Amino acid sequence: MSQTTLTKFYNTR
Amino acid sequence: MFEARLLKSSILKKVLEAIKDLLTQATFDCDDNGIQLQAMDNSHVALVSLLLRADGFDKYRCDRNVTMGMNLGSMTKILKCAGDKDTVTMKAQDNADTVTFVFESPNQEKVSDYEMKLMNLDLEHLGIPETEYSCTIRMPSAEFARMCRDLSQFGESIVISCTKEGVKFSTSGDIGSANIKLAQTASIDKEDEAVIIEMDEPVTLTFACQYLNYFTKATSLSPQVQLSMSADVPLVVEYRIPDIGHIRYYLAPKIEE
Repeated sequence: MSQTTLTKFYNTR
Repeated sequence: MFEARLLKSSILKKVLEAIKDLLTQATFDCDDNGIQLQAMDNSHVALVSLLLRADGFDKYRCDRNVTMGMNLGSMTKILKCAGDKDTVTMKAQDNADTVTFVFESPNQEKVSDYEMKLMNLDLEHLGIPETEYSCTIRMPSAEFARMCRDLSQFGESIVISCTKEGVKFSTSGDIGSANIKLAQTASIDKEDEAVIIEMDEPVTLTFACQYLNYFTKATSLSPQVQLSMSADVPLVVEYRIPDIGHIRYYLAPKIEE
């Protein structure tokens, strides 16, 4: 299993 | 001028306790509506979103929007100087480079103030859309903390699987494996003690134990915690802080390589 990051799911503002 | 007064400093102490393991610094955005904070941990795996509504404070004044970048280690040191029953007031002038914390004992006999330098933080903000989740699970926050602690002895990851039968938390590692199944509470007498599962579609996701354990530092803020999950999106762990707001944690899942 590999850890994803939140920036994979949400755009930065 | 910004001024926010809480009758109980313990709320602010607990909030800080709930974020300081994940974040070393953060920006407190203050406006008419209250105080908000959104920040990711260094690795961008988890995010903290805090809301303290203006109407939850005993006194709240914010003439102009104020952005206060704070070192949370320094803020923790200062809040340790407040007694649990002290009132706490945060104050800052417009465009100030310091914030002042004033602590007053219940009988007003001791008044202390601590001024802290603010920081200019250029942190990334994420736009998180309103999301309908496939599963939401509400349970006593102490029960969730206990489960995370128990399971993290066995493995580095926890698999959370929500079906119509209930929710299952599983892990495995060198010494073996562990599973905890929770069913929805049959009859809800005390809402704080209930397990309530709402499921539109079954979801199974895997998360790092370490982060879930960080989130449980918020346990003393709320008797209940809510987990929201959909396939292939981050988990949301929400603690509602009575009468004033909430703290939400977002956690990116682990996926098959």
